[in-house]
Amino acid sequence: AQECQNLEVERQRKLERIKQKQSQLQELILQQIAFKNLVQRNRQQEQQTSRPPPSNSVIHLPFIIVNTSKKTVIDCSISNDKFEYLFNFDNTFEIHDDIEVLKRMGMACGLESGKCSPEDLKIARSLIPKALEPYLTEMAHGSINNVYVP
Amino acid sequence: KEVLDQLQHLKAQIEELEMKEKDLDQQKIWLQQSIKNVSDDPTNSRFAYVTHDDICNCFSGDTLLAILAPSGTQLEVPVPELGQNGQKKYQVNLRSHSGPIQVLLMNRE
Amino acid sequence: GGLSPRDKIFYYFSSSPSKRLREINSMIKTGETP
Repeated sequence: AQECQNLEVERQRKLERIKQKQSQLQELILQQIAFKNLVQRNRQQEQQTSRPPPSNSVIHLPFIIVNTSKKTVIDCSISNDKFEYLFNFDNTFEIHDDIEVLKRMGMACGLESGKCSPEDLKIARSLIPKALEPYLTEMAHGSINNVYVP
Repeated sequence: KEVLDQLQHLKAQIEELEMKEKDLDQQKIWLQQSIKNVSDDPTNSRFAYVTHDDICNCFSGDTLLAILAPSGTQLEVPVPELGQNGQKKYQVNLRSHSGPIQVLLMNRE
Repeated sequence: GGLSPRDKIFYYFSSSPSKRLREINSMIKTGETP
């Protein structure tokens, strides 16, 4: 009976670890889809316009974004060599990475929120290895919260 | 007998979970490598950009700072503290050891 | 990276997970470290 209890504890621990790793895998799937979608979009747009966009109108990945209210006063100190920056804000701010921006742009086909149309799912399928497609189908209906065995 | 059966059942479940965990580890490594290959590919990295409009549309009305920094650059955010004027101070400190940091100020205007 | 005795959160470009930024945002909003 004691051994049973110990095994049950071990089982729960493994379940938690697996859920965490599954969540990490989902995030990686979203990253791959978002990145490839972005590249495809930009490639198509450049083909249509027959030229790249002006270099001062784009930001290359990777980057992070700090966003704050437009009323916020930002004080910035920069070292001469630009190796160090110090920002002081008089109001709250948020920080987001480029993948978050891509998700907000819709580059992850709505998979991050489980709202993925059949057309978007088809596009997403073409952007990841076949072995991971079962995860994609589950993610299209909402994040996988329990341990999922394809 | 019930306890013995439960024991067997748990052992079998744990074995299955171990295999599942191994599969997940393998898939993660595989996908991380795939992402690295895709993003390092010169034909893809040429198109790996977003426009200012793309970013502004995601954060409507806000003031935005886009930060491009070498890999390994440290971003440090201390817990907000009350300043001498009674207002909270919010800070971001960036430190690079391998190259200059670029910061772009953006807003809709 | 992580919390230092002076209650800071560190994020390292191209290395730290997105989760770290979410922790920072939560700390800024609530004033509490995770």
